[in-house]
Amino acid sequence: SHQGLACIGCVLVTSVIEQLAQLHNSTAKAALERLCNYIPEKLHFQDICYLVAEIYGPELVKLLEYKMNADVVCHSIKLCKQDAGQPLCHLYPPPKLGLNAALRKARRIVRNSEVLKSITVF
Amino acid sequence: SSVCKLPPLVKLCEKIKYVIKNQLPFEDFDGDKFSVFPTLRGYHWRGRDCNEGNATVYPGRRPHNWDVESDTNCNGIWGVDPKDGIPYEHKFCKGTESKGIILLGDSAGAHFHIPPEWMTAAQMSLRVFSDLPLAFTNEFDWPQFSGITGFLNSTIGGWTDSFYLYLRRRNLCNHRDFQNISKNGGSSQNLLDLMKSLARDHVLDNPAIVIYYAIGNDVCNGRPDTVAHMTTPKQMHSNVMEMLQYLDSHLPKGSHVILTGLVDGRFLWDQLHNRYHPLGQLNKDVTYKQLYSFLSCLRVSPCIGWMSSNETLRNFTSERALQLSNVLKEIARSEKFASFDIFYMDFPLKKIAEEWHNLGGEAWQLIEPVDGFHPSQIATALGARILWQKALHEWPQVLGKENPFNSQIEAVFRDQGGH
Repeated sequence: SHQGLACIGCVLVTSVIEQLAQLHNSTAKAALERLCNYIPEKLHFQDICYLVAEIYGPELVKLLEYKMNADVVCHSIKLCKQDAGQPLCHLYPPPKLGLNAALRKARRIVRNSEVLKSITVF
Repeated sequence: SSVCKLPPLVKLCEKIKYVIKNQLPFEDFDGDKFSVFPTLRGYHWRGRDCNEGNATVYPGRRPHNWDVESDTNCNGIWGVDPKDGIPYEHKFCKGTESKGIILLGDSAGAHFHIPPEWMTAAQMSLRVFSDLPLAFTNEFDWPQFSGITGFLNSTIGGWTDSFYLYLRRRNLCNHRDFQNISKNGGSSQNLLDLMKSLARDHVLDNPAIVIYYAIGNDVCNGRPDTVAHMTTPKQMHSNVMEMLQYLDSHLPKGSHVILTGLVDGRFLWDQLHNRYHPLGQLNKDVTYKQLYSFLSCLRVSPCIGWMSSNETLRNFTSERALQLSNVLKEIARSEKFASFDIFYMDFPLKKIAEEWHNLGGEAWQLIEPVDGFHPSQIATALGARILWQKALHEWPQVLGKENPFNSQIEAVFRDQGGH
């Protein structure tokens, strides 16, 4: 269930960043910063937000700027995983080119990400 | 769990784990299970302690020496009337059948709620997230606004109405005598463990009204083979009888137990499946049907049985819930206990929906918007009034008499030290 919760968390946060960018007509990077600024400092919540943004932010921003939806983003950065023999879980309707094709494209975009490679090893 | 390995969070996580494991207030210096700290199972969950340096002073106990010198039961009434030398506690509370309210419940009883503003980009601001630390340290529950033990004005929409507030209004001597012993995921199977955090001495304390309120988790789980993991009627009987036997040996004589039946969760799908989730409102692209399917796919659905597009499964889940409610009904009808009498009521979903409709509301507003599963603040408050009215008309002996000294208590002690 930890794996499922990480996936939900990623899809929620990515959706919010995407929508903040849409509403404020800003870049995904600015939207991510805006979100962390909203989070209270108490109990280190804001620190956690900045830490997560530091780790996942660059790839997340890159994918959002290629107009990938939250499901595709989260599968690409491996916070959502498809178990063998199980369906590919998604919240949003699949993109026009199809979920698998979008995912292949997204993986190509983040293929050289050192951060994601390090996370996978970790 | 990995977040808890971060150095700044290690100690905080350890504290939170302690609280979650034991379901007891973290900040409780005298160890009497009552606290002066609001969250981490503190006074949002049980009446606030009025002396953290003395374990014999806590809400719900019988007053020591009529509280001549200090308030030993934390109800805000103490001292001696200078006019006649009679202790106020004796004058205002003796013979008024003081009693407390104890909830044994699940996330609905603890009032699970995630503010929809947290995932609605159009409403986001600094102010919107100001409650995040409070919600986190209360396990995303809001017992302080709940239908059984709520006592603060709601800041999450709707209004607060609770069995405790009614009981307090009926007799101000009951001030602060409440315990919300609930847990997200609470069911007949795991409430037995949770009950060990009950704070009631069968000799020293006043009687209590215990409400058993596990309204869904016996049929709700997130497993793909959900039916196989539902509680059977036989298991339900055994779990609840074990729980009642525990209560019989811990509650003061003259207590009461009210068993609440399980909800018919088909209401969720019927009201929500084609509505937009807060995340989908901006672009009209996420409905609850999609959310339910996503949660099931990830195996983190709180209730595959009801949050499903499979009508046969939804009907089966309701059928099992009805069978389990019937077990509770039969126990209430046939079993006798030394310390308490026992009653049963169906979960009043239909009545809640009718009352809300009469007030001009719509049925979907009775469900938590973010999770699409729990009762909303409105449903919680309406449910409290319905439960109180039922008890008042059908079991008045449970509630005790109205205290004729209420206005005098108010005149002398005002808000009785608040909550």
